[in-house]
Formats: sequence, C-alpha cells, structure tokens
Amino acid sequence: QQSQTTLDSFFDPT
Amino acid sequence: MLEARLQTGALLKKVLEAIKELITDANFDCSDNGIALQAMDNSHVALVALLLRHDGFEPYRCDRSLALGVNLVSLSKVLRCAGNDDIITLKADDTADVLSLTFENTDNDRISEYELKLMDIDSEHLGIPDTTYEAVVQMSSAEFARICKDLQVLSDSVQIDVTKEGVKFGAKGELGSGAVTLKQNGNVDKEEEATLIELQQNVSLNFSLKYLVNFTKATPLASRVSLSMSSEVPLLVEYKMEAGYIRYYLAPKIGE
Repeated sequence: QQSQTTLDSFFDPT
Repeated sequence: MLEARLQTGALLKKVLEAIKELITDANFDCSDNGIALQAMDNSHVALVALLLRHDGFEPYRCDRSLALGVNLVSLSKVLRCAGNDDIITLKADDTADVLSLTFENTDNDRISEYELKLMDIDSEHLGIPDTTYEAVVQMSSAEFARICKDLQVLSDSVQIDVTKEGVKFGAKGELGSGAVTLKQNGNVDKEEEATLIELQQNVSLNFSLKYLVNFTKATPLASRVSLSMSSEVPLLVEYKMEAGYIRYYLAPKIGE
C-alpha cells in the first residue's frame, strides 16, 4: 500500500 | 490602490475554474509585478502558484502591495455574471475590504458593477526551492487531461515512468490495469501535440490521480503542459499563459 506524502517536508515557510 | 483591466475577461473566469476546487480561500497578492496567489489545499498535498503578470493587463496600476483575501467560490460566482467577451476591471483601495469588479461588454453599452467582500486570511507563504528536475515532459495539455481521466477508471493513483524513449502512465486497480505510453516525437507536424522529453535520469514516481484530474481544470488556459519530476520531490505541473502561469505542485505517493 502506498502512502501519500505531504508538501510540508519539501517547502519551508518564508 | 489596485486597478487592473483585463481585455479578455474569460481568462480570469478560466483561472478561477482551475483553482477553486483545490483551495477555498486565498490571498491575491498584488504588487508592481502583477497579481500572484500561492496556496496549499487543506490536506497539504498540493499547492497552487499563480502569476498574472502586469503586462497582461491594460492598464495595470498598483501603488502599494496589497493582499486581497478572497473566498474563491464567491469570486467564481460573481465572475459567472460576466460575459465571456467582457472586459473585466478589478479595483481595490488600500484598506482592501472590498474588491470591485466591473464587467463591460464589447459594444460598451452594458456595464455591470459588483463588489465582493474581502476577508483576512492568515496564510503562510512557502519558499519553493529552485529545483533542477531529472525529467521534464512537455506535452499536449488535452492529452494529459485525457490520460488522467481515463486512468482514473482503474485506480486512485498513477505511476509515471519517464525514459528517453517516452513517458508511460500506468494504473493498477481491482478491475485490472491500464497504461498509456507517449513516445517522444518532436518531429510531428502539429507542434502543439508533440511530446518532448528532457532527461537527466530515468524517473518512476507515483501520484494521486484525484489531484492530477483537478489540475487539468487548467487545460483551457494553455495548449501545452509541462511535468517536471525528480525522485522523491513534488511533481511540478505547469500551464504557461501569455502573461503568467499556473503551477501546481503535488507530493508523491511512496512505498509499495
């Protein structure tokens, strides 16, 4: 089963 | 204050159609440069980044940067009151509590004026790192929309494999499996339909089809779409417009 990642770990708040 | 007049009002209607199901509320950040928007969907799986450059408007005036907090469903409802050929003018003063919209028909004998209440939206702005992608596929946007819709019959997710020969979209589900392969074909007569691949390295990634189908609501904005991919980083799906772009980022699915 694949799990959906989120964008939080890729993009940083500026 | 902001004053932005758009000759082809239909463009704004299409832009709203392309984002309103993914995000509900967002700030339109207005500056010298134009009107920009960046927002993630509620589940933080997808992000939309929109830019309508100042040169797409005539005239465009923005003395001071403004963030216009808009409920996108409400805005799209108001935009439905504009004819497809109408010229649309957006205005907001520095207090930015309402957005004024004026729709003029081409004969200039029907002018409608609407005001949309704005809201305070506390959204964090994300830094999107410059990425050199391992694979960039440029293809017909209509073809991409068709593939996503077709494969959704089979599965919730799609595996995208890019090699120098072509790009393969595959889906497996309870009722069976399916795949569509587009070969790299830069020599076709119709440039708009060509599939072009820039490749540093083969990639194989999995993505949710629900989101991709949602992104393809931008198809009326551009005849071409580009898919930029690297292992384990978000997919970038970009539709370029004459004066701007709409970019969608989608976090990959991982594991077996």
